[in-house]
Formats: sequence, structure tokens, C-alpha cells
Amino acid sequence: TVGAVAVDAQGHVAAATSTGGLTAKRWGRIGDSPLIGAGTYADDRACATSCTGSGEIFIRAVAAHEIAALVRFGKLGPVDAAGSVIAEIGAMGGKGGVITVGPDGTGGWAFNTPGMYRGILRSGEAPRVAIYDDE
Amino acid sequence: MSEWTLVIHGGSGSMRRGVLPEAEDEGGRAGLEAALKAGGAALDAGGSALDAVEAAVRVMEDDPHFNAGRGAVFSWDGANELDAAIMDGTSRAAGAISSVTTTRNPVSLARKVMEDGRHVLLSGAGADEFSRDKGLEQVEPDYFALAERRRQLDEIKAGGGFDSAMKYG
Repeated sequence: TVGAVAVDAQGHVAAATSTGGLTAKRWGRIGDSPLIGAGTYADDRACATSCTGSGEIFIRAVAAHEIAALVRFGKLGPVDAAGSVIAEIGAMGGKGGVITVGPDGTGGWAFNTPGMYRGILRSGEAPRVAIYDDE
Repeated sequence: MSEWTLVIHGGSGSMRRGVLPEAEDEGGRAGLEAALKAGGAALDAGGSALDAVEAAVRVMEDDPHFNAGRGAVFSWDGANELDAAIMDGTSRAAGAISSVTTTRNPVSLARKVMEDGRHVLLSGAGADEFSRDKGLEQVEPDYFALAERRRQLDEIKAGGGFDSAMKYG
């Protein structure tokens, strides 16, 4: 799965996710990626989020929308909200990660696997990429 | 310079330092940097966040290092069935597709669904038909069929058929 979230110079956010799904998936199985609110969600009033991981649990946790709700109503920052939802997904037996960004430019990731391909670029700064959880 | 931020991911899983082959490590990082560069260029040019996320995801869909587009894993039946979604935070307009097999860049098909505005989620043969009607770039299904991903399918099937360790996306 791949994804991107952004906030532009006007303060608008957007999210996108794309995936081949699960290796050896059967019966037309679909995970969280194409389900708005589960694997992908964007709302200028909160943040934009893209998810990757155990799709079934991200769907049941309505992960991307939950992060937006925690920002909007729980007054958490996007990355703290992401950490909270990843902790909940872990408690539900799920593995994976999210990327998120808010209209004010705060953004980053949270994940509970040994690695996640990830990167961030801000205007006027050098790009930063990482893979392992200790980077 | 006006302020913008772009964050991307290329999937999470069991990648560990020293276990992930060096070529995969280097290839993955190069792919991430290319995606950041594409999305950043859109934002630098004054483009919208929507343009930027589509641009970044398209680069990763074309990169076999990632489980999306040309790099997608195989289903049990030996097909590559692609899912994607996109959402605009300004209006909360959204578009998504699932189980498509002939659109080179599924994220752009998701955007077409969003811009069409009649639906949010289209799937399967109908989504493939919508893609052709909208003039998106079409490819043969075997454009997505990479030998390494087929080998992974065979390995997973031999081991019981479920990738619980999220070894392959």
C-alpha cells in the first residue's frame, strides 16, 4: 500500500491511498484503503490521513475518520491522534501505520510494525525518508 | 515562499534493518524520494494538496518496490486487483475504486470518480469500464504481473495461504 497526505499554501488538505491489497486475497476481499473513513480521509476542519496495515481492523476501527474526530472534537494534534488510534488498533490485534497532516502543517506518522516506508517534505526544506522504526 | 507540507508512505510491515536486502532498502528510499519530489513540485508550482497527493501516489504506483499499481501483490487466483481512494479536505468530496485490473494509475481513476461526482466507490468490471469511458491510460492486466510478486504468492500459498506476518504487504 502507498499513500500521501498534503496541506497546500491555502491551508487545504487532501489524502490518497493506493494498494494491491493482501497477498493471496480471496473472495473479492477488500481492505481499508478504498473505504473512505477507514483507510483514507481528509477534512480541512481536522486533518488528512492515509493508512496501511491490517485492513480488517482498520475498517472496524474506522481509523482515518477516528483520527480526524480526535483532532476535531478531542483537540489532539494529528500525530498524537494517530498514535492513539494505532495504539487502539494494536489492542485490537492489528498491525500497521498511518500518515497524517493538519491544515496548520503539523504532520507525521505513527506505526506499530518494525518498519514503514515513509517520507516528509516541507516547503523550503530538504526531503526526509526512512524505513525502520529506529530512524 | 508559501508554506506547504507533504507526507507519504509506502506501506508498513516486517522490514527490519539488516534483514531487508540492501537493494530493496536503496530502491525503496529512492522511490520515496521520487514521490516526494513529484508531490513537492506540484505544491511549489502553487498546485492544490489534491494535485500533490495524486502526483506522489502515481510515482509510487509506477514503482515495483511498492504494493500498488505495478508492484501490486497477487490474489489467490493469480490476478492483480487494485484499490485506491482520494479525498479533498476542502469539500470532503471523495472518490474510490476497488478490484480494478487495467488502469495504469488507480489513484487517477479514484480522482475521476470524485470529479464525476455521482458516486464515491466503484468496483470491479464496472470501474474498469468507467476508466475506459473517462479516457484514463489503460494497460493489459499482465503489466502488473511481476515475477517476484508471483513467487511471494506461491510462498504464501505453500505456507497455508494467509500472510499473517504482513511479510508481503
